[in-house]
Amino acid sequence: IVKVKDVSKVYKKDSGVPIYALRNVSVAIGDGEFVAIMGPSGSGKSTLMNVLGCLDRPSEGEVLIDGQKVNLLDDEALARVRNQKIGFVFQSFNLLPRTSAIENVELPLIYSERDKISGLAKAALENVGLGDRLNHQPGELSGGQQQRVAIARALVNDPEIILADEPTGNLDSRASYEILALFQQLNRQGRTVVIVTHEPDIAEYATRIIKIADGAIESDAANLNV
Amino acid sequence: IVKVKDVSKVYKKDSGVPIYALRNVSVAIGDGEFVAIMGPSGSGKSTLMNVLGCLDRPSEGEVLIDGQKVNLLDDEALARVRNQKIGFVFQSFNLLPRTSAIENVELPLIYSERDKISGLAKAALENVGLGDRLNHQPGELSGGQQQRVAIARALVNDPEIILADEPTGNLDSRASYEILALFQQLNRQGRTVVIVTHEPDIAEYATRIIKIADGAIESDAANLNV
Ligand SMILES: Nc1ncnc2c1ncn2[C@@H]1O[C@H](COP(=O)(O)OP(=O)(O)OP(=O)(O)O)[C@@H](O)[C@H]1O
Ligand SMILES: Nc1ncnc2c1ncn2[C@@H]1O[C@H](COP(=O)(O)OP(=O)(O)OP(=O)(O)O)[C@@H](O)[C@H]1O
Ligand SMILES: [Mg+2]
Ligand SMILES: [Mg+2]
Repeated sequence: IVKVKDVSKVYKKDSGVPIYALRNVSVAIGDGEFVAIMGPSGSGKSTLMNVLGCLDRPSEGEVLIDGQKVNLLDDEALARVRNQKIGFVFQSFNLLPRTSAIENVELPLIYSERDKISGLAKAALENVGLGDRLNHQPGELSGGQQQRVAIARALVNDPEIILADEPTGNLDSRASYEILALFQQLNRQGRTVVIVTHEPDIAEYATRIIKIADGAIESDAANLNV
Repeated sequence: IVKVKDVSKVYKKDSGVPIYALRNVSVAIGDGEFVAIMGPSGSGKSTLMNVLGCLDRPSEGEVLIDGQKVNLLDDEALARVRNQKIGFVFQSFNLLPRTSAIENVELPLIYSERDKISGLAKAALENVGLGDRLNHQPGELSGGQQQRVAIARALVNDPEIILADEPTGNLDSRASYEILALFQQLNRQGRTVVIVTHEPDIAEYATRIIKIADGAIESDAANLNV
């Protein structure tokens, strides 16, 4: 359902040595899988997620979503695929600061023209325990509450593919496991889930674990402990 | 060395019920202690840290740094105390986006007029493993690298008191333990360290653990496992 083939991402910084955030990475994720991506800080996990999620174009290689080569699409067409099929939880949340939690969560609905259906944003926030924080702006929320708004926004459009970049980094154990249980439930209902995490306890929820180091895949195997 | 007495922090949101982020909290942290603060998302940890670190004024109660009542100081005097005595690692990093890593880390030195001493900012970044990222702006750094710039900035002025709000939330295990080892070393050299964490493994490094729930102290005890 989501595939990258021989993908590289290079950054050239001043006159220095080019930085290979990704080098020749190939990953194929099947419909309905639950994948965890792990690896050290700076190893390329977010870069890989941004390419999988059509938020960033690779320097080389192909990206296919449902068999369609999306690296060939223009920005507008790419944004449409993203909005229809993918829900993305950003490592740094990316919430609009002057906008309430409920309005932040409504954004993907406006784009997919589903905002006529009232109550979706409210329900999404209730599902992550923020029913009493709907009108708070991000600056009026704790770090973990902001993270949960970002999660609610990723899920409100009921996407086929959920890509979550360190979705529990700011959450206590109980809130982390509530979020993971939510992802597991969505996965059992047929959604494909890919999460970046640096915590082995969180990775245990996945059926497949991909390890990345220095921009390359180090290992990619079934999680035998599930 | 840092003390809050009967401190409360109330937010009034629209016409709703006031939110007590902190209610009658009293905590006294002694010179040279290593304290971990734990608790659920939204329980008041960052609010308590901001009050301890002179970044936010309580609605009620007293805040004392080295015996001086800082809640009575004006903003400029408070900022001076903060710059001289406290190094703060923010949960959301608070880096200047258009500014390189090394310039971000130099900021506290400019304020304390120690920026004449060259190499301090570079050394601070090298100590957190970012010697090869000095000229990158935050947007050109991974989440964990941004977090480490925030840590370097908190430590560059060699503060007596280090307050770190979830300093390892975006770091893999190895980088987390490197940062904790660094804090431990600074603590053995006499610095007072207070870290908010939601990970029990990280809290194990502390000699005292404070648990907070719903804006109030739930427990405050020595860590018997050290
Ligand atoms: N715009 C950029 N210019 C230069 N280098 C960049 C840029 N963006 C990212 N990098 C570098 O690419 C590498 C990979 O970054 P990436 O964000 O994918 O890491 P990550 O695995 O998500 O790390 P973390 O666990 O810390 O979030 C890092 O070393 C980073 O410094
Ligand atoms: N400006 C504000 N207006 C209204 N409520 C606020 C404001 N700032 C914080 N709050 C509320 O105060 C409570 C405590 O927030 P705080 O940031 O201290 O929590 P926390 O323990 O650090 O949580 P986390 O672990 O998620 O970072 C939260 O419920 C939050 O919604
Ligand atoms: Mg990342
Ligand atoms: Mg917090």
